[in-house]
Amino acid sequence: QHGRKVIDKYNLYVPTEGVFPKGYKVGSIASGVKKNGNLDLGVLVNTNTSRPSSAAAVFTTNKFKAAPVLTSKKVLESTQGNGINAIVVNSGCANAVTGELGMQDAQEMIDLVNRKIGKPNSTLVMSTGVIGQRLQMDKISAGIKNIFDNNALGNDFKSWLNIAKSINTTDTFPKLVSRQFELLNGQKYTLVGMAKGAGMICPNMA
Amino acid sequence: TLLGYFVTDLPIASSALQKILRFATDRSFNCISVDGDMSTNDTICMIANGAVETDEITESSEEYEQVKSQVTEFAKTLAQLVVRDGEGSTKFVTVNVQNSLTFEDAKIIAESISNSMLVKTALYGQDANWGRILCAIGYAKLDNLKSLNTDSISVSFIATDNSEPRELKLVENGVPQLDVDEERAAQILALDDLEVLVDLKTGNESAQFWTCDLSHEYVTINGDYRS
Repeated sequence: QHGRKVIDKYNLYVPTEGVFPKGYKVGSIASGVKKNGNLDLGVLVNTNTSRPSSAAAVFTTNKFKAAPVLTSKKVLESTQGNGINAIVVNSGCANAVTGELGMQDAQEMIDLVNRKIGKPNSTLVMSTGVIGQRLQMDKISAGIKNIFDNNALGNDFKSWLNIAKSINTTDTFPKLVSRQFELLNGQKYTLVGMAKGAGMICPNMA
Repeated sequence: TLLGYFVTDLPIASSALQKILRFATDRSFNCISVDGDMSTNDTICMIANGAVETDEITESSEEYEQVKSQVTEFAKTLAQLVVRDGEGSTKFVTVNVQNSLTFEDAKIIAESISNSMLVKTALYGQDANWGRILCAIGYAKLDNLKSLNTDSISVSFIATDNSEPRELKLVENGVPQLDVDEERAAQILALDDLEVLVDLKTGNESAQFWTCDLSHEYVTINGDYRS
């Protein structure tokens, strides 16, 4: 019982400002998948057109890979990591152990975003939440359309913090880190990262 | 489930990006444990859009190693935040295994300690139960015992607040310290951040894992997840 105490982790670990890389916009929405009405759907879009983007990923080595894992892997394999311009993430439902229908749902999420950004085979998908339930695609589809049609994409701190919140499940705080780095040649660049996870955590990704 | 993504405005060739992400993940997200469970959905991805006007980073670029190192440190920061959340955890624990014959063995031992429910409950209860740490080292799934010599192993708690003595030895060269300063142990274990140091003295490789304590709150949260 010595250990019992309350730590205000939100105040300790959530930033109040950030520096963000050029050429990205993010948006998030409460689609209604989460029963508590919290943000549960996020989209990140690359808006830079000066040269093609590149992408890479590592995935769970669990034998029961969820539909979004298999679908994103397929996208990366077919594109060799070139020309990936968007990520769509939902929380509240993991779309795992959902069979062929789950694969179709993951692909539909990707297709919707591809159509909105006008680029085929250009989106990765991630999901997190309860295992063994199908995605509520009516809510997810409406949410994706809503983000694009209402131009809810931004590159300000609040937009980045909100998309970090949108991927949370039982997390007690959103995990958002941004930092500017300098190369040996003096060129500066920026990295922003977000993660979610609180339980079921001992990854071994490859 | 662990999900995460990094995006950068640097131009990085996709093959270099995959190598950088793999290297960074193996030293960050693949070195954390909250409860020892691996999800069906764990994914970390990275996009580089090249909005910064500079030469593309490839494996042969001068800047490649620098970017790899910067992404790795960045990934560690993010990975550690996941452990700090830890669903009701109250302590952030660095398990540092050093002087192993191989990096792989050091990592397996660090992971074994980090996943032990009994080590984690002892940390929650601020109990300097070094026996559980040794036990977890002993059942670590090593291919062989070349990195593990029971006559040379030392285990310590390390204070993270700069107080002295910084190191509290629990086992030294295989010999348990039966007169452990329990008062000092209690002081160290009361800290929010802790370090467990395992010195194998069988080689020069080391590995770090980050874990947390296991609290009542964890059971409360996960006993009622689907609803």
